[in-house]
Amino acid sequence: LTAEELAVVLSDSLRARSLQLASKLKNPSSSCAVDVSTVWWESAGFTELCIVTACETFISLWKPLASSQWRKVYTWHLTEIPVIQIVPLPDVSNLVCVALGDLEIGEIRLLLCSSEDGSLKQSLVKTGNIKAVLGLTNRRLVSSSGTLQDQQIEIISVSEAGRSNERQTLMPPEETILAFAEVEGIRDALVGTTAVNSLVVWNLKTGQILKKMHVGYSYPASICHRAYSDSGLLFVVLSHPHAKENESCGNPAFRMRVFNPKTARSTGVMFFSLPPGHSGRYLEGEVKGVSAAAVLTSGTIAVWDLFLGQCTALLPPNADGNWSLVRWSVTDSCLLAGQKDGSVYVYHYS
Amino acid sequence: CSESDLGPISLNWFEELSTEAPP
Repeated sequence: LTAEELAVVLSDSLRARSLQLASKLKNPSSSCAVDVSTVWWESAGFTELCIVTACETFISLWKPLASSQWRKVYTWHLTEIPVIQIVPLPDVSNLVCVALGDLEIGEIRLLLCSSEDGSLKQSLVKTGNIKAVLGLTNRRLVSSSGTLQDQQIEIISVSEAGRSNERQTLMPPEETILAFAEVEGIRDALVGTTAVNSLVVWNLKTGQILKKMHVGYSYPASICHRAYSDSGLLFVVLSHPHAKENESCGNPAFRMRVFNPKTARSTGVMFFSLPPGHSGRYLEGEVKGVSAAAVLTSGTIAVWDLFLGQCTALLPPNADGNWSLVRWSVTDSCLLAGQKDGSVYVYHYS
Repeated sequence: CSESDLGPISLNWFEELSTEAPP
């Protein structure tokens, strides 16, 4: 192959990502799927990647069996307050963190199985009017809670026994924090996006606010999904759940914006839009590594490669209905696609 | 540091802002 031919082959092979159906989970008693996630679970000296499904009143843990089957092994019942979301903890095994509440999160609980007698346990780690929560590396959770006047940004460390150990507060900005992202490349940096479109940068060690920068869009409530620091600049992947549908730039599901934290100046880097001929507005989604996935108003799931800047796969609704949830596995090689009836489909992304 | 539309860039922005920001 000549250099030009090799470049074409490489380029084509990079673009040709596909989603292959691997297995399906059906929760027979489920009323409505709320969330899905994955967690490493160790038992009898053997650790495997398990799937966690959330319905309004219970959380189930599914272990893999041979021939792409899954077996429900544990179910925690949460009957007092409905489940709102699962909060993945990136480097934690044998522990599931969930957020509960009515319209907004009122409680964060840890779910585990006792190593002594095998009984299922729950531990309350935080209560309050919680606006945003994110699982951080090194067994930590960050949350924003309270009203604008008494907003509390708190880091909670979680023990192996499912208890909250140390607590540390970060300086609150004068704007409501709606989402957080750890900054890859800088161990002690955290960012958050606010209700009036600012990006706040904290030093996790000292709790200081280092910078508050405007995201630069007219519509409110941008959500940060991923942030990394490179060459002295801060790159942030954002979604805009309240973006208008008739935008001239093709109504992108995600955008990447680059900030200079020294000057607070920023500029757009890339839009992640649907290929021509497809339509649909961003409903919800997740970013992991260089992969971004979103459920669109059309009921389709779209996947983008953030490095290539391209939509690499589309998953239209199947015979059972529209997609309502999309999550990446602990690694970004597996995609979990959920429907309202509680069905979860596992796809290999390669 | 280099100059661009984003202004002067510092590879040590995190440490520098941590020193400058109020405790």
